[in-house]
Amino acid sequence: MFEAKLQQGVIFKKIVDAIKDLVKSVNIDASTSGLSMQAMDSAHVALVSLKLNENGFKDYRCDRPITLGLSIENLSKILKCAGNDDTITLQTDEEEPSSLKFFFENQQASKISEFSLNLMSLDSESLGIPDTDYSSVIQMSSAEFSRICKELSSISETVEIETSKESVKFSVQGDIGAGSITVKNNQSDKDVDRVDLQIDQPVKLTFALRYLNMFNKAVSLSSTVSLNMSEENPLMVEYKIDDLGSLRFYLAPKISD
Amino acid sequence: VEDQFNLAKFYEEV
Repeated sequence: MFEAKLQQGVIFKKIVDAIKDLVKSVNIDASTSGLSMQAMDSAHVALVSLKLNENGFKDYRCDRPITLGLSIENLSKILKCAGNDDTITLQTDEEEPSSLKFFFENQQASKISEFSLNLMSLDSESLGIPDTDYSSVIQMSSAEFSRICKELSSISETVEIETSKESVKFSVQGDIGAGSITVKNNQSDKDVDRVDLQIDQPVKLTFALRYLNMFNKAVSLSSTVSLNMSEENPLMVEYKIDDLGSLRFYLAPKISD
Repeated sequence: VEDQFNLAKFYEEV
């Protein structure tokens, strides 16, 4: 028996909206500790990793580990029927479920929707991602980072991110010209302005902006984002989801000449 | 995309 009830169903809607341009189908693994999901884009350049802890749910029960193979497109269609204020419950009582039940309830419990989504059997192509001690970590406003990526992608397809003790520099070079945006440490008490740099080792890495712009669809999940980098390593972009878990994106760097 | 690394270069399949 598996049942997970999320009080703020809108979070689940936002998660699916954030990943639907990147991955087509995913395996959600349910266990006693919660839900986890890892999936890559078709080119295996980017990876999304979701972890939702059981104690972040209003109700959570998972008698034995199960894997739920979902088409993101079909999941989106079902979730469109959920109101932003609804609770969302996932439920199946089969051991090898062929479908997953969804219940959407409004606040007054006066409207209850029930859907059943057919499940897919997907071969799991998961990667082992070691816990990495990143040498450069940048915490900043997710809206600000999203804006920087959007603005710079009109000049070039790739952005070079270079960190130093007191600042991070986003540089682009394109046919029309070049540009850079330098962001300094800023302990402002205004979320949108605060920038927190923890630079043990400076890094200089280049990434494809179209992936970063896809990751930034998660901006509605958290007002802050962290960029985690080490030389010769994929970038890890993390959106923490208040007392529920985190949505992480990994992006392999470009081969710099 | 020829000038783009792939994640398999950094992480093992499990």
